[in-house]
Amino acid sequence: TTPLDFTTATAAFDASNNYVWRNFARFLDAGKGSEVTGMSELKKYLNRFGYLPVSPENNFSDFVDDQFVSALILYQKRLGLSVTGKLDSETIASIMSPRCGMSDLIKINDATTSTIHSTRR
Amino acid sequence: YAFFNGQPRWIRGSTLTYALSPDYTIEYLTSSEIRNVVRRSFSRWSAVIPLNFTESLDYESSDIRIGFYQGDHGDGEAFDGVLGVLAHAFSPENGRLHLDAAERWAVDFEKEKSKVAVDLESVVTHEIGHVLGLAHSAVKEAVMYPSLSPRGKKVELRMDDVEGVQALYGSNPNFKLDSFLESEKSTNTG
Repeated sequence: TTPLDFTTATAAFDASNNYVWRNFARFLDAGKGSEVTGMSELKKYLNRFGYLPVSPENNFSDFVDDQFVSALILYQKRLGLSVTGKLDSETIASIMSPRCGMSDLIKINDATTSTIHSTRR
Repeated sequence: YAFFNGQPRWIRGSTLTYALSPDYTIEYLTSSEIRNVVRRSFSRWSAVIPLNFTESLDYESSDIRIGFYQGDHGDGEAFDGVLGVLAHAFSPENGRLHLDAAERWAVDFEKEKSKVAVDLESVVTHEIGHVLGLAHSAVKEAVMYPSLSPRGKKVELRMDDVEGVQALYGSNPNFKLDSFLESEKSTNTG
């Protein structure tokens, strides 16, 4: 199976009005430096799955800032997506896809490790 | 493939017991449908590692405890309704495996027509990987890749999954790499 492309993703998710991540589709192509209402929800998503440390004030802004872009790059690398640092359609489709609740990265004293202990032969 | 920090694994013997919660379940699938799916899911992992899984009727004393939970269910990781987070599990030797009761779980997409139906066997197979000590994989085809499309199915372990779990537990003596690679090739061409 391959991750949904953007149109299929949004079509499938439209079927469920109360789908929690449905609104992420609005952030397609949101550029660095822009402020998009609700972006803080996407930052909470990235925080939950280990990509974006919580800010000292324990809240997130709606700005597409450097830290957010770094988290996005980490997300794209970790999940085998094209590493663009942008909210492109592949990345949005992946973010909107239903998933496992386990974090992708391990937090050690809130410092996110870029890799989980892994061994490859 | 990837592990949790410290590579936790089960060391209490070659057989683990599992049980479905008698209280936290769903009604629209029969108990035998759910039990068949769970048994198949465990058998995929036991085919590649020297570990057996036995179903138990004594939920509380089972090594692995599986249940369907709604919203905030007391472990700090609340479920979020339809789609979104589908399930989660805990690393060894905790043994808890939780499925979001708000999903529309399916065991047969011929019968279940919902656009947002989620394949129970795919998710259970994935979460058992966590119970055994595997973290998320970056390989999209792998069972341990974190996301699953609605009406998508991903139940066959891939080489990445097998390498990871065998790195933790060793290989099942009956596991034949050649025949596994053959079946993976046919899955790929399929």
